[in-house]
Amino acid sequence: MHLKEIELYGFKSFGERVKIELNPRLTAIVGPNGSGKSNIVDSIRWLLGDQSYKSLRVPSSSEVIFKGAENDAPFNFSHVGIVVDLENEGEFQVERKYHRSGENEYVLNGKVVRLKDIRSLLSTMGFGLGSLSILSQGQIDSILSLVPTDRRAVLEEVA
Amino acid sequence: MHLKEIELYGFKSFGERVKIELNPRLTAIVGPNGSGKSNIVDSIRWLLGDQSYKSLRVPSSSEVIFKGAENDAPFNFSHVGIVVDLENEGEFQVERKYHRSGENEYVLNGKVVRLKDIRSLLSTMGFGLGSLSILSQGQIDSILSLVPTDRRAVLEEVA
Amino acid sequence: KKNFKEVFDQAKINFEEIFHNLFPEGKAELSLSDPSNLLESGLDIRVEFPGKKELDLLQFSGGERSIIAIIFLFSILKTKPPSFVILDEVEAALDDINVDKFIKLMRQFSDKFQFIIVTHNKLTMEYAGELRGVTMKKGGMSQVVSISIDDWLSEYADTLN
Amino acid sequence: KKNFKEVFDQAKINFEEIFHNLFPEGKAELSLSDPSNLLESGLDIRVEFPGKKELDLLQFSGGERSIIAIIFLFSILKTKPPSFVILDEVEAALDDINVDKFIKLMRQFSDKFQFIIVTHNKLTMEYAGELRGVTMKKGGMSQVVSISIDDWLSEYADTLN
Ligand SMILES: Nc1ncnc2c1ncn2[C@@H]1O[C@H](COP(=O)(O)OP(=O)(O)OP(=O)(O)O)[C@@H](O)[C@H]1O
Ligand SMILES: Nc1ncnc2c1ncn2[C@@H]1O[C@H](COP(=O)(O)OP(=O)(O)OP(=O)(O)O)[C@@H](O)[C@H]1O
Ligand SMILES: [Mg+2]
Ligand SMILES: [Mg+2]
Repeated sequence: MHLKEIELYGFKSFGERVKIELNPRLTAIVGPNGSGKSNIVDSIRWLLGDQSYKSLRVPSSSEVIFKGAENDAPFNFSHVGIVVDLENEGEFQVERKYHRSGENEYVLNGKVVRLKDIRSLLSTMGFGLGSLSILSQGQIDSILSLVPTDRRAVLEEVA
Repeated sequence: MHLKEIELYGFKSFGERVKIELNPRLTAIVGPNGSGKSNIVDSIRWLLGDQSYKSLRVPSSSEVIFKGAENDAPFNFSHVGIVVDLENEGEFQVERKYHRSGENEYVLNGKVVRLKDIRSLLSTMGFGLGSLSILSQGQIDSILSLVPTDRRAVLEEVA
Repeated sequence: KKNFKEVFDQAKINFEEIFHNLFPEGKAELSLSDPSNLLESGLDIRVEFPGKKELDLLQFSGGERSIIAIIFLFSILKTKPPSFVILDEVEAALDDINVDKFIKLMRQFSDKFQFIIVTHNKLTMEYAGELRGVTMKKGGMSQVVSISIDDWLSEYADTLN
Repeated sequence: KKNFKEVFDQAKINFEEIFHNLFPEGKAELSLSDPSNLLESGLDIRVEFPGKKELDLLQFSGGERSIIAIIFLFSILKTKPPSFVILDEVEAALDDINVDKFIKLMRQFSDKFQFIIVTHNKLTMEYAGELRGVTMKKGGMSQVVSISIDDWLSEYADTLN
């Protein structure tokens, strides 16, 4: 089972529909400072329901929506989707759509579901949603905290 | 006025007497991970009287002393000195010697003085001892703190 | 859910094994600060790099802390492998010798989980082979292209001159 | 000691000037959060990179934050130049284009203060010219040699292969 594709439209700096195909083993994302690399990482956290403004690097929830650019008007919605490849058992698609009005929708293979449904489906398939599977920029130093009980919390994520 | 030379003996990983000559304009210190580059930066902070274990990266004050290595026994003292070049007015030397017994000595041109004397001499000469003139590894991100009043504190260092 | 002790015992074996594999002449140990109190005990990490004395975590260099953190991360992930792992510039503080060790680690785990990594490091790019280049050609709007490392490095070099 | 307002006014001019110099099509502003309360007011930093909208400091990328922090640092140092400045890997998060801007800044300040910098970046090393290589040939004991950049890069490449 692996992540086959990420699609972003209206999420942060992605004011154009962008599809990123991923290699089943290893994909390296490169680019100049401020081009949008970490925004891609944030998009997966956001899709899987991360609520923390700090880890999503936004001052408020509507700031995930494309603010516009030099010649482009701001959007009213933000849309992120992933396609998961199940090897012999086909594939499935998970999407999140958010509107500036505050309306929020999670979609599984075209059907609207709750976030809870998505998370329980993913964890039964061994998708592993522990916080250690996504390490944001600068986080590597904090997992080795100087405080022994903080280190324990890191292990408890998977226990 | 500029820093002409740093001498280390028994400070952290410097178990041999090492003299580092500095270029009056720019000197780049390079080397593999763990070779002792940031220890040189710490040695200047320590010489100028920085007391914070956190910024010196030591668990206690005696941990600045060379702990020994593969084939070398630990030391009992730690010694750091700098030579300051005053262009047409000659030069002067500042040293700090610390012994595992806890004895601490500041020396200016061969004469034992107090730390206060060194700091007031250096600041009358425009040596500038504000905390901004030494930026340790990883500190660049924290000077741009997200909290406006923390940013003020940065400015107050020089005000 | 596994219980804490089971996960800890497994992570301990992994941590010591992975460290030994990357630094054969060094020593590493993961232990419980208070084994008599499983419910609250913290974790102690002791590491000795080859030729060096044991140090408090505080005394290691920036790069040494990063490589220890990466090994700690992999040793925990190995106890319950997720299907994918996303790492954003985790090797930024490493010199080329330690980047090589990070790459060796990724190679050893490449059949366990899918890696998606963000990097500026040319050695890491070379190992990955397949790159996705993110740019903002039109001001403020991200675009992504599939690109080979040679094209990326030559395109990049152009922007510099 | 100068009073706070004097230093602030000077730092504001410096910050906006230095930013404009490095990013001619961008905008930057340093201001007091509460100008009516000089004793306690915080500092607001607003920055727009070329082609991009204004953002909250939180929304900038790792590299963008670093270059803003470096400009903020230099704009304060310029109000009361110390005789030397020591910087330990401040440009670690920057890509080559922004490292070039950091180098440009050091060049512009090279007659104001002496720089002592720790770096792994090859562009920074090339600008410095004069290197001090720190190594631990004998396990656990630091040694320092004066070395040219060519010798350093070739010696380094040897350790890799
Ligand atoms: N809501 C938004 N609308 C438009 N653009 C946004 C929005 N939020 C963030 N951005 C843009 O995203 C940029 C930051 O992108 P990101 O953090 O992904 O960069 P990066 O490629 O990781 O760079 P680095 O190499 O410096 O870490 C900001 O400069 C900003 O222009
Ligand atoms: N008291 C001490 N006695 C002996 N060695 C010490 C002592 N304190 C620290 N060290 C050594 O110094 C090393 C750390 O050095 P330092 O932080 O200067 O590395 P660095 O060159 O800055 O590396 P990096 O590129 O990773 O930042 C430790 O690994 C340790 O071996
Ligand atoms: Mg980033
Ligand atoms: Mg260092």
